[in-house]
Amino acid sequence: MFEARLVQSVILKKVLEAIKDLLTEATFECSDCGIQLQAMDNAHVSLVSLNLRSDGFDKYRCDRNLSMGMSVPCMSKILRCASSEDTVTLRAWDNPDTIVFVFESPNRDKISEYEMKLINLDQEHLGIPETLYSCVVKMPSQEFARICRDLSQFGDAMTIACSKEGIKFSAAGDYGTANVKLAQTAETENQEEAVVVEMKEPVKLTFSCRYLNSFVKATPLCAQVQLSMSAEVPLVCEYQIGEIGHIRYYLAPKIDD
Amino acid sequence: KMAQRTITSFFTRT
Repeated sequence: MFEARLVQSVILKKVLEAIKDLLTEATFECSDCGIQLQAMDNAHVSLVSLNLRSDGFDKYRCDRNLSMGMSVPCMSKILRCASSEDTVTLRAWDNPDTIVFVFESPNRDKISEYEMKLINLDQEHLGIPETLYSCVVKMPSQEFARICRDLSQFGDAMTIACSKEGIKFSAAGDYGTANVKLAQTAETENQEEAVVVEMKEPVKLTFSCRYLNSFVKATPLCAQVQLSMSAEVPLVCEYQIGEIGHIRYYLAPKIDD
Repeated sequence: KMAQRTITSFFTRT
């Protein structure tokens, strides 16, 4: 059988918020190591990779590997039924047709169970090549969300340029142009507020704002976001999920036609 | 004019 318990259901609630813009259905791969998901959006422009390690759960049991196809909107509806203080347990039997979500209130006086039908999905797994990125930027996730929101008012696409001076975001459209420059912060400052640029070579890439604005739905998961970039390869936008794992978004760049 | 690449043009199906 499969059973995974998280005292903080709010983590799973936030994970669903972070994927529901991009994915309508996804296969959750459950093994001894934990729960993994890899799925592309419908247009195959972005890829979501989620990893929740078994040791990050408060209780975890997986007797045999399971691939569970789930409707993301349905799962999101169910998780919205959990209070943030609730404990969540996911439960399925071997060869399951359904998965059960159990929510328990802190003093266990309310227990809710939701059973969701699983769906058969054609699994398409992509091999992500090991890449040494030219630029890796760590910055406050709220700042990144704000910049994506602000700049998307000016154009459909946003150019991210990274150099040793810092990181520059720009957008251009019918109304005019927008530019936001962030300088590296001094090492002594608060880590959550830090902007850190590790650069081997300067990089300038252009991405669709729509996807970036979907990625920043993960902002509540982590105070910092990591952006990894190299010329002419997908951007990696990564958020740590507490002590349990991470969510990575890969986004194909726009290129000159 | 810029064109949107797909993720499958970078990552191969396994």
